[in-house]
Amino acid sequence: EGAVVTGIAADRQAARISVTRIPDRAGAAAELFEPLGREAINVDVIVQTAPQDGHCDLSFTVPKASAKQAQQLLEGLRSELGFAEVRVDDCVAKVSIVGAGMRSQSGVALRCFRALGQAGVNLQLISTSEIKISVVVDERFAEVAVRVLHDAFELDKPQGERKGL
Amino acid sequence: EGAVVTGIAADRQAARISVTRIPDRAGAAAELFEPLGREAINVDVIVQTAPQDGHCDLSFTVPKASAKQAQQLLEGLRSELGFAEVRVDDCVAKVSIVGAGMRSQSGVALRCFRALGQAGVNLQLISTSEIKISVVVDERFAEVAVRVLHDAFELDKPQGERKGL
Ligand SMILES: C[C@@H](O)[C@H](N)C(=O)O
Ligand SMILES: C[C@@H](O)[C@H](N)C(=O)O
Repeated sequence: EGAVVTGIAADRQAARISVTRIPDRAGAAAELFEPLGREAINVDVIVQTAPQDGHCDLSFTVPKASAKQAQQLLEGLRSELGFAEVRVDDCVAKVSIVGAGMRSQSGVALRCFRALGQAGVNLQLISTSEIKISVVVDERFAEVAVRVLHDAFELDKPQGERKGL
Repeated sequence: EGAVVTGIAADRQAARISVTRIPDRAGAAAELFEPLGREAINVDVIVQTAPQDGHCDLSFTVPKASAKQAQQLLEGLRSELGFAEVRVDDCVAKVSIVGAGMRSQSGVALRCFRALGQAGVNLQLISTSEIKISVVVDERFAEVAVRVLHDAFELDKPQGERKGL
């Protein structure tokens, strides 16, 4: 399988938006993103965890420059959709590990979480796929996060000499 | 930018695991995945939404065959980590849209949510990236989900003749 990590990137222009306690019914996610699609707001890394007692939380990132507009568009849906609140945090950075064959069982996700945990970096949002692991952290930790991940995956060494994944 | 959807796939061998109310402190995610990494459990699509009142929910998928073992490994951490519960649902299917350039603002995510919502398919978990949008649905809706997505993205037409994204 051979997972290969090719790079670490930090996007300090991201803001995190969370919508809490969305009623768990078919179509609710589409209604939520309609106005953002209409206004061509650049939405990235949408994550939703499993519903609980009939409600879901959903988080995603937008450019900091669109955060206010996105918040207003979503607030406008609150009574119609019945969710609890829209929370915006623009003091964050999106840190991504990019590679190939990174299905999480290869330990890439674990090595990433371990390195960030040991450096005291708290994870506000997590999203993994085969080619990318993205986490949102406090923007003050962006430098530290990139550096400890760079070390954890030995990116200063040539690919052939790195510890196996 | 030209987002291109190349295929729709359903994985009926997936189970969804959720760990609720994990204390929101650096390192907690690593401690959670340590035993799964040690036992080489195949973990895919890890999602965590933003912390609330000092706790986070985290969901991910594992092969149905590993669900029981994963649950037991995680239950063993409950008192040490202090999370609320481990929930397993093995009556689910993971449905993925695979493509390129699918940054969500291109409307791919919205078109996906709209098609599934109109077909009455409820989304239990959502994870998006540039090359893949994955949702977890009740396994009874796996066929319907694949069919309505296939239609929504006109995959029976040649790429050049499909509605723009
Ligand atoms: C819950 C978990 O993600 C925690 N916030 C961490 O950083 O590890
Ligand atoms: C909250 C939202 O994802 C809902 N479950 C839906 O299917 O649209």
